[in-house]
Amino acid sequence: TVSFHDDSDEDLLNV
Amino acid sequence: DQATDPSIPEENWECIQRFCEQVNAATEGPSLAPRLLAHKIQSPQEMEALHALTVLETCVNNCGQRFHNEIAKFRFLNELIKVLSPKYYGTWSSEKVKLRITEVLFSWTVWFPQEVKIRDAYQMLKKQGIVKE
Repeated sequence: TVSFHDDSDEDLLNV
Repeated sequence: DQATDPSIPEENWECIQRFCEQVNAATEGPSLAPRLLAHKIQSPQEMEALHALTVLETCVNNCGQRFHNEIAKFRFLNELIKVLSPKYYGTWSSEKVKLRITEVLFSWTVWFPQEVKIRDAYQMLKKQGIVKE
């Protein structure tokens, strides 16, 4: 389950 | 699906509010809802995308910190950027939807100045000439 403070993320898309 | 029904031009506010309540009630609500909304915002049907943006804006104001944290991540912002960018869906997305997304992103840079990822995403769009003024 997603922990309350889930700060996983990905990089900004380069366009 | 009801809140973003493309065959109904008016906003179904009762339905949008029910969706926000569901997001707040479900433990996975705040992490799942942005993904559902991103999918609808990327819809080729203009009306469905516009409705989804209205639901998004309503949720940002009603669905608490966890939902807010999710939409302020690149994981979500990238999905909006894909609709604007010619390298992704920008060429076939409607101008109306792209303008609305730009307005939403700009409003977030103003209302949530502490969210550096939103600011970075918006500045990148300006630098790439995808967002003009």
